[in-house]
Amino acid sequence: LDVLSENKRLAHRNHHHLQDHGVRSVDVMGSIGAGKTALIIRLAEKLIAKGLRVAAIAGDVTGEDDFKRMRNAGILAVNCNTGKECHLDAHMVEHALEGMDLDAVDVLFIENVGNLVCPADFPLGTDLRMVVISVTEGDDMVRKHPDIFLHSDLAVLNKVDVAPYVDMDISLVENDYMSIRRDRILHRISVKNGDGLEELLGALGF
Amino acid sequence: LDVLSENKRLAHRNHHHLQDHGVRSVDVMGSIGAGKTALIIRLAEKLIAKGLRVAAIAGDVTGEDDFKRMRNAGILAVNCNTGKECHLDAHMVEHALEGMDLDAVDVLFIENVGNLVCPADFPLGTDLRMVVISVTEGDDMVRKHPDIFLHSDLAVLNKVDVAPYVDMDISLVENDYMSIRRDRILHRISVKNGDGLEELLGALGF
Ligand SMILES: Nc1nc2c(ncn2[C@@H]2O[C@H](COP(=O)(O)OP(=O)(O)OP(=O)(O)O)[C@@H](O)[C@H]2O)c(=O)[nH]1
Ligand SMILES: Nc1nc2c(ncn2[C@@H]2O[C@H](COP(=O)(O)OP(=O)(O)OP(=O)(O)O)[C@@H](O)[C@H]2O)c(=O)[nH]1
Ligand SMILES: [Mg+2]
Ligand SMILES: [Mg+2]
Ligand SMILES: [Zn+2]
Ligand SMILES: [Zn+2]
Repeated sequence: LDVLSENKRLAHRNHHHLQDHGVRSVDVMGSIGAGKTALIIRLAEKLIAKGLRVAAIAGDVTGEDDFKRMRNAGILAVNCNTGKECHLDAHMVEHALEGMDLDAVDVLFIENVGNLVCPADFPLGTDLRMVVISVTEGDDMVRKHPDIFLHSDLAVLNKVDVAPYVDMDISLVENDYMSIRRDRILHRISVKNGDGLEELLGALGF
Repeated sequence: LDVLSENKRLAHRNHHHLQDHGVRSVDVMGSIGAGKTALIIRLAEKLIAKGLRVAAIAGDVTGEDDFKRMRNAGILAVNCNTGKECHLDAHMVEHALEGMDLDAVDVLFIENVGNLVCPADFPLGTDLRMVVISVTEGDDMVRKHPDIFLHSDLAVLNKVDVAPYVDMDISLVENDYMSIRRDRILHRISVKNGDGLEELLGALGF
């Protein structure tokens, strides 16, 4: 059985499992260091303030850095180390979910491994898939990685607070994104100062 | 035959081929948008000014962005698109080398795909392997990706010019690096303003 169709089958099963428990889920992909963990924590804080119960799976090759940051922010977090893989897959997520009481969860964020290539081919079974890039990586990120932007529902450009200090033409990135996703906008945010976070929550359906 | 030992065999052959032509070669790995292309261009300019002939292989999943930037900087560049792989391998490099007259080359840079995971396992057959990260990705990059730092000869922390604008404790990253590579230093540089580039060239043996 080939790897990708087996992954799709397991993702489908994960999706049913999450929906049966009334959990709304988001796969947070993106480049290394784009701000995925920081964003999940900020969004979780806003959702918890609205009375929602938030959980997260911290996907990483190794270590517990992101898991600890999430747990310290009051999120029901589970750590998921891939060992050698540079992307999470539906099988790993299935096991990570076993460690959670989904009846006590309204929203689940899954932080994928920082990588703009492989995660595109491995859906996890979430309702939505979001890609996070940042202004500090250069204005060619969308052009160079069309696949992951095509296989996701939302795209976010983070760290706009430091745009004045890096050579970055935001409208170039925006045009690249709009040329492959005519129906979507690139959400410009700053996790650091809070810009754009409320609109992003709205676009996620909260 | 397993993939990794086949890759080692081909890397070994590439290495002999490059040495037979007197070419000194560097595999430039690192995170997405860390500044690999910008660094290669700056180092090449300095080497060309010293009378050396510089070539480069621009590894990317898709597109010609980096390849064109290198060619426009006067580097003998060859483009190498991996299609789906998030890392270059020795087989791809073997083919890319076929497009070069190595008797007209003194120094070869190979820009790997932006990824701190898989490239560690796929040596290409170069003399040296270098990992480039930047201050904008957070201070946990080394801790989270020990493998690639263990499987390389030099580590570079780029964009130190913007360190004042991001929450970044450089000494933390440095300590993480020194704890896994006791014999090495983390080269702090800024491609933008030229800091640290001469020392880095020295460390590369030029
Ligand atoms: N200036 C600025 N820095 C930010 C922002 N968001 C995150 N950062 C910083 O970016 C660095 C990386 O943030 P993380 O949340 O660890 O990023 P990540 O995408 O989870 O990183 P990995 O999981 O290692 O791939 C940290 O130093 C953050 O403080 C932002 O909006 N503005
Ligand atoms: N402030 C600052 N920006 C830098 C520096 N070096 C590179 N950049 C910027 O960082 C962004 C990415 O640079 P690239 O050279 O494309 O990085 P890369 O690692 O080759 O990127 P990929 O090949 O896409 O993974 C660009 O906007 C550069 O201008 C630096 O020293 N300081
Ligand atoms: Mg993270
Ligand atoms: Mg590049
Ligand atoms: Zn992968
Ligand atoms: Zn890979």
